[in-house]
Amino acid sequence: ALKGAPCPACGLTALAPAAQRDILIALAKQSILSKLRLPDRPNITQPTSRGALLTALRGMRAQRVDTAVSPGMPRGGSVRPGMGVQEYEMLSFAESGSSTSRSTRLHFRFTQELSGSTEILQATLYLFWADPGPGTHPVTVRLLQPDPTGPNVTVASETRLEVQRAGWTTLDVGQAVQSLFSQGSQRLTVELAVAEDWRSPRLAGHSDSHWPFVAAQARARTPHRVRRR
Amino acid sequence: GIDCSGDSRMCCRKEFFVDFKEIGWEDWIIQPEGYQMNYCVGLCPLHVAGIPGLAASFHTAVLNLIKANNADAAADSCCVPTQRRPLSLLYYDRDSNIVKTDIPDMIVDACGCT
Repeated sequence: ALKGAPCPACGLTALAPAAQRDILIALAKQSILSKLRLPDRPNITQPTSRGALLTALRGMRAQRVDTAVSPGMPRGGSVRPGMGVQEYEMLSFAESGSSTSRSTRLHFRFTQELSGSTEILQATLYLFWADPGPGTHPVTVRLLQPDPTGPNVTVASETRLEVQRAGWTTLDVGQAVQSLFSQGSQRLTVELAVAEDWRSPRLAGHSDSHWPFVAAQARARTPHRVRRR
Repeated sequence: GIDCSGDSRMCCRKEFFVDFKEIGWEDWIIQPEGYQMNYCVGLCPLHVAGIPGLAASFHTAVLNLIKANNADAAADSCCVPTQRRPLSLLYYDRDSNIVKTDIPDMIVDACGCT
């Protein structure tokens, strides 16, 4: 309706354009936050370096191609959006944990919004080894998760790798992340332990675009949507 | 569907772009740069109930129902979205993880009368 004249459909007087704009922007914010199940916009304390982000996105895309090619990988069926299910792809970059001459701990946090009614379709840990030096170096990768009965951590799984050259190594951590979520916990700890005299596994530095990350695909059940016809 | 232009009063789609930089959200939403928050607005007098945006045969069916059941008794017809698509977002969550998701039915592509 023209400014000031009552709206022919609802009888209210038309809002001034500025007031209308403010209301629409408030609606847009509320709609996006509620659909992402965020109580408020997140405050970003440590944005990821652009290099690390691009490297990780490339890894994710490659992983998706692998999944498409090798049907054997666990992959949820394609679900039509709007059917009360929302799919997410997530990149969680490692936080440095405690380290000794023989081991390094990395922590990965998963968002509170996704835990609970979330099914992990796939989760892969990406580790980049910088200049391991000559020969083959055994590395034990332990996935630790908080012990629900106390302050300690339990070993969810242990894998032995043979590092021979610089480059990326991937590890399927889907099971460990799924069990974390079902316990309502959001933190996965990865411990890298080396044998013999090999100095602590040479992972790339935090600012480097080779910093370890977990790429996960998840499916969250959203409150059932009633579709009116 | 019809896009609103000038002072059109009939049911149409109004475009409205929310620029994430303008609202100070560009630090946590990596992509896209904004949200096309279109909405439906305008009148749906009975003779246009069920107009395009839905199957034309639906329009005829509605008109026949109105004729058969005394037009006055017919309920109002409303201007609603008839085609929508998802909004794809790449954003930082509260743990500074990077999440990509498609939020279904967030962008209105067409409007029509029920």
